[in-house]
Amino acid sequence: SPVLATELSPQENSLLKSLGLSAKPSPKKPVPVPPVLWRMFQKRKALPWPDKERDSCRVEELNVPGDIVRVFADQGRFLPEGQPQGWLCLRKLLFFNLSVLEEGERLTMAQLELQFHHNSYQAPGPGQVLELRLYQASPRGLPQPQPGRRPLVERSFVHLHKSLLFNLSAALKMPGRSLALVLEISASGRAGASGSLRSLCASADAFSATSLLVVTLGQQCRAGRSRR
Amino acid sequence: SAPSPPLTPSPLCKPRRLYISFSDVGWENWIIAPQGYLANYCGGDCPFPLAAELNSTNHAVLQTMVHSLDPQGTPQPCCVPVRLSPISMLYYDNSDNVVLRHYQDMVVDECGCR
Repeated sequence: SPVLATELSPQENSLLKSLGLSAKPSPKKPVPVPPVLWRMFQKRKALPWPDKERDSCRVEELNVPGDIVRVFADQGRFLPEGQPQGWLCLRKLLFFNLSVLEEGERLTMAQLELQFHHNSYQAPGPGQVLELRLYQASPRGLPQPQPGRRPLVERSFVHLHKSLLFNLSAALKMPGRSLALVLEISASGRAGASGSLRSLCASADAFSATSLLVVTLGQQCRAGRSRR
Repeated sequence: SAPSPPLTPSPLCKPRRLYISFSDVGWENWIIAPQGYLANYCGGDCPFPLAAELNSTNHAVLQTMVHSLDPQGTPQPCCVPVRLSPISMLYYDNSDNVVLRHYQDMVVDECGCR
């Protein structure tokens, strides 16, 4: 039978397999390379031999074991604000498709990054804070706020910076095929300050992007460690 | 594609230059960096008597001795990589995520008779 041009030769298939890939990737919408990955790549390229060899199963920049660093883009959508308590500025589903993680990989770090267009959410008055909460949600169905449910992350800010990092390693110790989270940012303060709280929330559109950086130890490194 | 070989070719086992270009392999669409790298390969003879610089094992020394007595029945030792180093690659996976992965044993640094 004729061989389709898109089919891979056995040699190419075997090469891809030895690189840990099940198929030849063909990016449809190539995204820019996250700066953190560029920095790691350039730094490693410049390492002399003994260091390069020694560090091949370790991500020195993050101080964790690992030989695979992935940055997953958020595929979630903004959610209706529902029944806000206080001033709910933003409610968003964060959804990450983790299905590319292979069976034998061991997760060593997961770091969520929230990015804003600029250093927004500056609390205008004393006693006013912005509260950020992250809830773990079921990937199936629309996540609903549940009274009394403890958030995965809860932080208060007087000033939200352009980039916020959260360590989600504990939440992802047993990663499934996907990760779904609900992000809420709300403003709170003294009674009667609703005007300034509203203006505090008005910059919600400054929310720019979310990504999840995941470090894993692949089978190659795990086998090497076992041998040692 | 291979850059021009060194001017003093030696018949002995040693690393030879091999540049692997990912566009030649047809992988330029998904590998972001590097665009290629110097992978090298091992080539050359492992003659009797084996010199120390040929990174031989005791077994290889004995094999060359037996080969010198019985060239038809016993082959010479092979010239193979004995030290390889890793490289890092940045690429897009099947879900369009950007991945940085460290791959071991990608560059031949030293060859030996084994």
